[in-house]
Amino acid sequence: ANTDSLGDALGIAQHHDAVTGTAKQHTTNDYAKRLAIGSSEAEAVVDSALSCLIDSKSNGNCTASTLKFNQCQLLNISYCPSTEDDVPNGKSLVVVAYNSLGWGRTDIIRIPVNDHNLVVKDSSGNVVKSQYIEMDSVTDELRKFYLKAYLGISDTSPAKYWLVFPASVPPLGWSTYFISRGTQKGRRRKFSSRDIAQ
Amino acid sequence: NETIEIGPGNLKLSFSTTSGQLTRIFNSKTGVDIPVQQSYLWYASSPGEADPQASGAYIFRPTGSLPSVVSRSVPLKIIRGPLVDEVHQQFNSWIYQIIRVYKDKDHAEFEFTIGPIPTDDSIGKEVITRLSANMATDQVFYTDSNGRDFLKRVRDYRADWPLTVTQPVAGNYYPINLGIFIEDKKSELSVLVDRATGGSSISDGEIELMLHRRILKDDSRGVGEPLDEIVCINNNTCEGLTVRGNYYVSVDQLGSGARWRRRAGQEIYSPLVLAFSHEESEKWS
Repeated sequence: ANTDSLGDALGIAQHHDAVTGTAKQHTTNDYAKRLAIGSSEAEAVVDSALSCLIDSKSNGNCTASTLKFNQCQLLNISYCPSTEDDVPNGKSLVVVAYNSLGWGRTDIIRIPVNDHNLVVKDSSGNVVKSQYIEMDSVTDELRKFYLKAYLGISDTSPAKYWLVFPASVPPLGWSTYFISRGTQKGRRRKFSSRDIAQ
Repeated sequence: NETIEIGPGNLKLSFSTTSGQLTRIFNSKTGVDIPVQQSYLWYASSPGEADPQASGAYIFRPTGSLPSVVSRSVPLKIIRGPLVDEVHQQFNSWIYQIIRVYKDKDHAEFEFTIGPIPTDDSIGKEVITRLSANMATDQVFYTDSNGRDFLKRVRDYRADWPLTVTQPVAGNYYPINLGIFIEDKKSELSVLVDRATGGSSISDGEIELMLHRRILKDDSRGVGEPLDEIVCINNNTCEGLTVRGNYYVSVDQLGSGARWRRRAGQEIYSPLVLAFSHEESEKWS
């Protein structure tokens, strides 16, 4: 994998019709398709680089790394199989956040989940404060329509909640968070909500 | 009981319990307190009949100067939590908004979901969001210059030549790549965007952003097609495009907003990259 397709797609997208949105629809579709192909290939490069950087057992030999990462391109419509699916017994959902800026930052991470009994820990094992937000019906509808239209997926079980937690990431670096099922005793408060009639 | 306040940190947003709309933004750290309303409206696209120039991909030309208000009252759902408070607002069947105020952030995040824009009335629509603040801005506002410095814009005026205004709205629109802000003698109201939009300040104290367009006529400037993108399932169930994105709003003391605009602008365009895996945490190093 390399980033050549992304470079080509970004080059083509500098055309004045692409920048200003004055291309014919079939040309706009082509811009989008090339960017999507480039983005997918670049995603594989980043996943592989993260595996290489993070897996100390690889000793710098990236092909020896056994870590496999995925990204989620459709988080905006709450679609992320990696975070929605049940985590295998004995394992945790690992979230690696990479910061491409030259200063440290604390940002809020928001991922779709189905379990509301999860505990988030940082790389030192400290519990990180988190919050659940029930998925709204507009997002469910968008997800259903666009998964069918773009991926041909009939989505029957949308994610139930957003899991929200803060991630502190160093400059030009990454942080790792572990999400696993908590005990029933330590079950976390979900949310309070209030509807106001029109 | 007439207003409800959200925000677990310094920033507080107040909403009217009767209209459901934003009424005030207050930052307890800086003391800046601005009465501000926020709503969605749409301009009817000129079809190019009486006036031969239609609105299209190249040309923004509304029919008349006044946009239609989408909704004067909106149902609210409020979600409170230790990290973030959310306000969910359904303005109509095709405009939905979530406002998020985070405990440790001094700005508010507005997530808009707009579409599919209905065109069964044969009217093209150009949808805007408008923030109306109680600020005396004397026709002045500031927009970024293609992602670079914010430059002063004066409504109905160009420094380089004597301007005759024939389009009171479109003639004052500017491209927005990073953001737009206004100021009075005490405070600044800034908006940053996550995508290229158009925007302006059509009246003193107002900021508007054009977030989505669906147009039925071509403007005859070369593209040869109306801006009417649709999405289909199996080529038989088709609907207009829905857009979802964010813009970010901050209130600051006069002269203090530049710091937020500079830093937040770069963070918006450089989001954290997230990668996921399933592993045994005990064996993780």
